[in-house]
Amino acid sequence: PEIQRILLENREHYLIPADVVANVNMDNRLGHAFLVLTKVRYAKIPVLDNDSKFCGFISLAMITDKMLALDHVSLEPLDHLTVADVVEKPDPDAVVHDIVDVEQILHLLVDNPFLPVVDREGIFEGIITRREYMKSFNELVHN
Amino acid sequence: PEIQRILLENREHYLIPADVVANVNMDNRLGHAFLVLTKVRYAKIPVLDNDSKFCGFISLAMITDKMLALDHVSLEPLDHLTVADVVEKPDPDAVVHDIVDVEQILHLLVDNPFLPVVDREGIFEGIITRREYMKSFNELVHN
Ligand SMILES: Nc1ncnc2c1ncn2[C@@H]1O[C@@H]2COP(=O)(O)O[C@H]3[C@@H](O)[C@H](n4cnc5c(N)ncnc54)O[C@@H]3COP(=O)(O)O[C@H]2[C@H]1O
Ligand SMILES: Nc1ncnc2c1ncn2[C@@H]1O[C@@H]2COP(=O)(O)O[C@H]3[C@@H](O)[C@H](n4cnc5c(N)ncnc54)O[C@@H]3COP(=O)(O)O[C@H]2[C@H]1O
Repeated sequence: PEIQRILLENREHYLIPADVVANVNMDNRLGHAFLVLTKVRYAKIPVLDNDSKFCGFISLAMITDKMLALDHVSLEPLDHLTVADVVEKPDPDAVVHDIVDVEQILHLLVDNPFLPVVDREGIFEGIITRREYMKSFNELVHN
Repeated sequence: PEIQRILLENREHYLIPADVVANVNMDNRLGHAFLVLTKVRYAKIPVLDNDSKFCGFISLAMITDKMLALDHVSLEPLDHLTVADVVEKPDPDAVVHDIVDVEQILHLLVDNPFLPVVDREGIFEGIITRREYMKSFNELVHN
């Protein structure tokens, strides 16, 4: 249908390249990730290793969850833990290797606000977000 | 086009009713909102007043931002501030009063992951999320 045509036409524009995607490193202290997530305002961001390979996601809730002790909030984890201690491992089926498979990507975006894109060696290339697909659907309806 | 037909057909099913939407109250302490946002895992949730009127949104980043002092992280704000001190006021144009205007809702969902729905007096009725629209688009492509 029309909807497939418009997705195929725009497929080269959907990738947000790695250099403009906020991310943190597996061996960063949690305090660093706490600061980055507070300042960039993105809900969840990718976690990479020292070879720029994609390792998973991190959000503020994953950090604050470690700060909740029995009856008080503790700052200890910000100094004593690293991103690797809280990173959420990705669902291997929700990692994109081929940005031209727009139907598979649409299917994955139903349950994921964004999808990481990696090359054959697992190097992080960027993300595809719901917003870009919503923009295409909106243009389809309003034209 | 087809896309409009499918949105109009499903329009009654897009609203997630207020009783299943996590929210906090304007006069809650920030520590309470910190706990709720950590546990429910939603990035942003609605803030209501004592008359169930919609007042705005809150996310963990709005709370952790207040915790960042000059060279350290402080727990003080969790006890001394309330939700009202950090609530993000809504853009009046991004509040839905009529859930059957599917084209206007699609337009607003391009830049907003979800939209609050209120009645004529401003009472909170629920939210409409990108996920439900993405689900319809996915069905359109895969059928
Ligand atoms: N600084 C900003 N400028 C303009 N609009 C903004 C914005 N921050 C958030 N938004 C809007 O809010 C939506 C949800 O952002 P959220 O941070 O929850 O969820 C985001 C975030 O977790 C991630 N993301 C998007 N862009 C990113 C980037 N450059 N770096 C890292 N993560 C990113 O992908 C999710 C979905 O993004 P998407 O664009 O579909 O949807 C975004 C976008 O429409
Ligand atoms: N517990 C859960 N079970 C299943 N899927 C989950 C989930 N938590 C998150 N997701 C998935 O992740 C997406 C982004 O969630 P996020 O919390 O960033 O952003 C959410 C959140 O800020 C808000 N939201 C959604 N449902 C909510 C609820 N019941 N109460 C409060 N806020 C809600 O609307 C935004 C967009 O929601 P949407 O459903 O389009 O998109 C959701 C959904 O596809």
